[in-house]
Amino acid sequence: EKFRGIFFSDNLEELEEILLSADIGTQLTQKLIEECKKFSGDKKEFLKEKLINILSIPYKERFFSSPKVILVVGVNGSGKTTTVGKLAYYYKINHNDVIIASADTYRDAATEQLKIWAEKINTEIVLSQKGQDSAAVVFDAIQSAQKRKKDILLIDTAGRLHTRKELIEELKKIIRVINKIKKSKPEEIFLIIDATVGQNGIEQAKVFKDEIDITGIIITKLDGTAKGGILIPIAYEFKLPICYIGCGENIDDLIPFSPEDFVKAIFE
Amino acid sequence: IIADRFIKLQRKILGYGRLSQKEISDTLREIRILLLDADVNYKVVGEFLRSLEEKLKSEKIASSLKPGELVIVELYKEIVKLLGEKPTKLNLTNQFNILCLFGLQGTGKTTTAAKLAYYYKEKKPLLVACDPKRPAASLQLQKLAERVKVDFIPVKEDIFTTAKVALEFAKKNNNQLVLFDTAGRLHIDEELMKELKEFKEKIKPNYNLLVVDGMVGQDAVNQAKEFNEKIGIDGVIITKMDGDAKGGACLSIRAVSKAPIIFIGIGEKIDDLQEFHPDRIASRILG
Ligand SMILES: Nc1nc2c(ncn2[C@@H]2O[C@H](COP(=O)(O)OP(=O)(O)OP(=O)(O)O)[C@@H](O)[C@H]2O)c(=O)[nH]1
Ligand SMILES: Nc1nc2c(ncn2[C@@H]2O[C@H](COP(=O)(O)OP(=O)(O)OP(=O)(O)O)[C@@H](O)[C@H]2O)c(=O)[nH]1
Ligand SMILES: [Mg+2]
Ligand SMILES: [Mg+2]
Repeated sequence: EKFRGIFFSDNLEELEEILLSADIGTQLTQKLIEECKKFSGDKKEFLKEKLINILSIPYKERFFSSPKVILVVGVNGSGKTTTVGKLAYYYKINHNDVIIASADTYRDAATEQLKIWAEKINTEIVLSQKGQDSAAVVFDAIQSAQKRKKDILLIDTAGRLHTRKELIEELKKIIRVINKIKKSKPEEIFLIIDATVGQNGIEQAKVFKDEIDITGIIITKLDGTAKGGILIPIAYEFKLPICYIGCGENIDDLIPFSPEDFVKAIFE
Repeated sequence: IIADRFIKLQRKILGYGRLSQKEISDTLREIRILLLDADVNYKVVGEFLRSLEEKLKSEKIASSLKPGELVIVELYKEIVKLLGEKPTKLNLTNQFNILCLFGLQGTGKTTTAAKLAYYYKEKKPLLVACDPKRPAASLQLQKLAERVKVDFIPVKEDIFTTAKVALEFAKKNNNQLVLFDTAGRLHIDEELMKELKEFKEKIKPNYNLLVVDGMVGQDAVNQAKEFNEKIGIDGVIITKMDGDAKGGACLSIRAVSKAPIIFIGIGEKIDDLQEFHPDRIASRILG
């Protein structure tokens, strides 16, 4: 027999389950269910429209100075290095002269991993020299990219939990170096979010936004069963555009984000 | 905000005299939100509340003058119980032990393999790279093995050959513990799940260990269910618990797979592996 009295709405329990199971969270789910109750038409379509609206944050590509600098950040294992490889390929087939840099001077074989991606797509890569810290690699990379008149420089960074203050400070130092040599901010700072992440995703977005002013989000591993609905409270609260989605481990498994397709998948 | 909610819930419940049906429903609704916010799975929460409701309606609480206090205690105890009550140790023999680590992409398998080698250093462990796919995966484990100062077998083109070579080496070299690190795989990838099943059947590990990212949300049950049904999980390791994720996934995974959670990862260094304590995680989930 049905367990009543614990839901936000006993009549909309199925819709509530869809939202909560997609990691949309209790706060936003409760709010959406309340609005649903007041709507007399097709409640499912109403919800879909609401979610699409929340996610439809316009993304406008920026350009300040050559080379365009794109910094990729996020917590451990979220898919940054793979995404840098995919982005390099994506920009390359769109007629950009791309160079990548491995500013992960910490994790074992991080540089070798990115080097293999660079070879796969025949793209130049700036590697750290022995004893260099991440900021020094970034400095070299921008100098190199400027000298060789590259269009785009993609920078891979080490995974870091948003709770590690000193690692967030390291990112700030990297950004200061970029500002200094480029005479402008980096064009993009992409936060990479794993689609399987739970409510902690909101905290990640909050800290990375407050501390290093990320400009957009890329969500990875949407080829799994996780719906990635955490993007909805993130978009709702922080108004960050979602730029691309990662849907696999291959070089071409990166596509521009579509709110409609994303929301449709949540209700499947 | 979770801690806030639990404190509010506590104050509310502690203020109750004998619990009315309405107060029981209100309390369950608050607990539901708390658990969902902590990333406990939707269906697992439903089951949990059902059994908690029985306890709340029980004579002991109904006749108590301070039912609120008993509710708090009951909630905590139920979570500790669901998590396994006490830490579980791996039962490693003095002979030959094989551990196989598997799980989704990026959860921390390779790092955890090295941590286990360090933890069981006295067993003369052998780290075996069985990820032929991810760029520089074998090199990553090799560097970790050098740091832990344990023996290492690099990956060959196919993991079955790699495993055969590793086991022959281990027997000759008197390694009492062989740790297989495998490639990250989706539980819905039929081919890779079949590969893992074959691997398990050929190698017959003493422990098949699922490695899960501690920040995972509702999807945790899908991972646990599929890996348990298709492969069989002997134990679970939850990583990245050094962050501020509540770790409700622990509850979901244990509820669905019935497998004990053995360790948690609490950092990137080789000594950042800790025994899993149900009571500590219960407190963490409750904020
Ligand atoms: N299925 C799937 N796997 C992905 C995707 N993106 C990345 N991965 C996998 O996730 C794992 C981790 O990817 P990495 O690129 O190493 O992640 P990272 O954020 O650079 O990790 P750290 O540098 O250690 O913090 C690898 O096995 C990747 O192949 C995706 O979109 N789908
Ligand atoms: N903070 C923290 N980071 C961890 C922990 N365990 C692993 N990591 C980090 O998470 C990232 C991914 O770890 P890996 O060991 O490469 O993960 P994996 O499961 O082998 O990844 P794939 O082989 O690509 O599936 C790395 O940056 C690790 O240093 C942990 O307990 N805490
Ligand atoms: Mg990386
Ligand atoms: Mg690995």
